[in-house]
Formats: sequence, structure tokens, C-alpha cells
Amino acid sequence: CTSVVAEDDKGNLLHGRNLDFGLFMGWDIKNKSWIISEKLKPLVVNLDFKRNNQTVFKSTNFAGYVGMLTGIKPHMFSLTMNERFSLDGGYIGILEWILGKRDGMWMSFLTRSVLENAKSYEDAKALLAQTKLLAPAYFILGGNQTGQGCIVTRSRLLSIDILEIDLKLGRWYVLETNYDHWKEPLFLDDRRTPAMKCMNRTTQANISLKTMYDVLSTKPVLNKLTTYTTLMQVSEGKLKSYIRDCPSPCMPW
Amino acid sequence: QFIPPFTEDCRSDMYPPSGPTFRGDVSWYTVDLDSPPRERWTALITDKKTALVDVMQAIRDLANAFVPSGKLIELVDITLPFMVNTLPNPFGEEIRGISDVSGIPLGEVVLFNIFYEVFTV
Repeated sequence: CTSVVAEDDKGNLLHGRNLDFGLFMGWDIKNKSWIISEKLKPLVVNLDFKRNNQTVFKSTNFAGYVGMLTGIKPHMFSLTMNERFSLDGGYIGILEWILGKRDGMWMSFLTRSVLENAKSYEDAKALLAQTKLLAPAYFILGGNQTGQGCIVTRSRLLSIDILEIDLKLGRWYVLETNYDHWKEPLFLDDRRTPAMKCMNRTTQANISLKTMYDVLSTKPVLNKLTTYTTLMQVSEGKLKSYIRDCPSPCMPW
Repeated sequence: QFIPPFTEDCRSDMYPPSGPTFRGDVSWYTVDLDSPPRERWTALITDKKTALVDVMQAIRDLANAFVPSGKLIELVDITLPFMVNTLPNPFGEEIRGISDVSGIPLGEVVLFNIFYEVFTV
């Protein structure tokens, strides 16, 4: 996965993500693609969650999946989640759950309840940082005011780090793939460097949903695992998504 | 580069999406949070039933590739329905509704929904 939140020079927060899934879950030799990734693409849908006929939040999802990986609460915040690998992983959480220790939350149920119930960017950030989880994760959150963009790096129990947009430091965007931002990514899977190179080349003056789509379309940020790209703009309550392909030559991950 | 990681120059003018990296647009559905959890996903799942059955079959094939006896899927179908009772509201009821409409065994819909945690295995 790749998620990015950027602030343009007018103070708008733009949020884009590639949802990559299906690694090592069966390779289709003839079509040079991952089997599960290809089977997921027809299930990609945009959802408008309504209460009293009013939109509460919108999401890009896989039909049949009741949790949320990508969503926006119009005019309030946008949220995506990327996988985080850790030895202290979800299987421990599941084991605890089976043994009756159920004070943690399932990751995508947390994102769903934050999108449904949080009242602000700060409220959402606190819930994502402090709620106990069954599995580690990265939460990438965008807001509706200048400076509101962050990556929450979570272990199952703790919030390990929160990296925020900081215009004074020249950090006009935050970008997450699947590795802690203070560490080098796995050399076999460095999508961060090419993504940041393209963001820096775009510059804050030229960043828009259009140019963010360009960054998310650059290999290997776009790869064989990429099922969809979503672009969100909180100030306009806008969510748009596109099903992707990556014709060979293209990185398997 | 024509060797891994196949990095390329930063793309431009990819928007509006078109060409070989754009498979298609995504359709919109409404989920009514005022309706009972068990009925919220009926319209969507009715529409997407074939594709959902398809992906579950692919996951079943994958599991059987690891455990040819089919015992792994049997385990999922026998034990995960019990787990649905432990899931917080409204998720347990919504998952039941999806199983009802799709005809996919409840345990396998539970697996699809907790896959992130299971995948770490």
C-alpha cells in the first residue's frame, strides 16, 4: 500500500492511496498477475454511508468487507490504513481473542467506527492512537485545517510514533508505504523513495488530486498488487477511486 | 528500468485516468445505517454475489493447496461461526447478513472480514 496526505499552497489537504493486496496468495503464470488481487478488483465499490438520509462518511471498499481501509468524513477528515509487519502481529491478537481476552479492537472495525463516530481530526487521531488493537497498523489521517495530516504508527498496544505535516520544517506532505518512517524500507520493496522523489519533483505549488494520481501511477508505487487508487479532498468532501492495472514489465509488489 | 524494481520516471498527465494502467471506474452504493445491520448490505451483495463467491473460491483453492485434505476450510467453516458471536456490534450482524444474501458459509465471510489479522500468520 502507499498512502500520502499533502497540503497544497492554498491550505487544502489532499489524501491519496493505492490499495495493494494479495502478496504470495497464488501467482497466475499465464496472465503474470496475483490471483487474489485480480479476484478483488471486481469487488471494489464506493460506499455512501447514510443516517437520516444524510451522508455520515464515504468509503472505497471490497464488497463483503464490513470494515474500512479507505474513507472520508466530508469536511472533517480522511483516513486510510496501511499494513504494518511485526512479529507481535495479529495472530497473537487472535489467540488472545479466542482465549477470551477481548479488550482489543479488530483493525478495520476501529477505522469504521472512527469514520462513523469521530467528531473531528483531533478526535479521530486520539482514537486511532490510543485504542488497543489486535494487530499493528499504520493509520494515515488528513484533516480540514492547515497542518492537519499525520501518520500514526501503531503496535498492537501502543502508539509508537505520530509524524505530522509541518510546513515550517518544509514537510508539506507525509507518505507511508509499509515500513516505519524512521527506518529504511526493505531493500527489495522500496516504494517510498520513488514516491517521495515524485512528490518532491511535483512540489507543493503543483500538488493537486491530478498530480497525486500521477505519483500513485508511477512504478513501483503502482505494482501488480495494486487493486485501486483513491483520491480524497476533505475541504470538498470529495472521494474518487479507480481500479488499476500494471502491465508488465511491472514489479510483483 | 526493465529490471526489477522497474522504476520509471515520474509519470505525468495520467489524469483523467485512461490507458493500460486504468482498468475502470468504481460504482457507488448507499449503505443505510438506519436499517437493521443484517439488511444493510443486501443490495450491494446481491449485485456483487458472483465476484464475492469467486474470490472466496480462490481463497479456498489457496487453502487447499496448503492443506489438500480440505481440513483447513472445514476448520474455518466449523469454528469461525462461533467467533461471529464475539464480534462487536454491528459487525457480527452485518456479516451474518452478507452470508445470508451471498450464500457463502458464515465462517468464510468471517474469515474475509478478519483477514488482515489472519494474514499476519
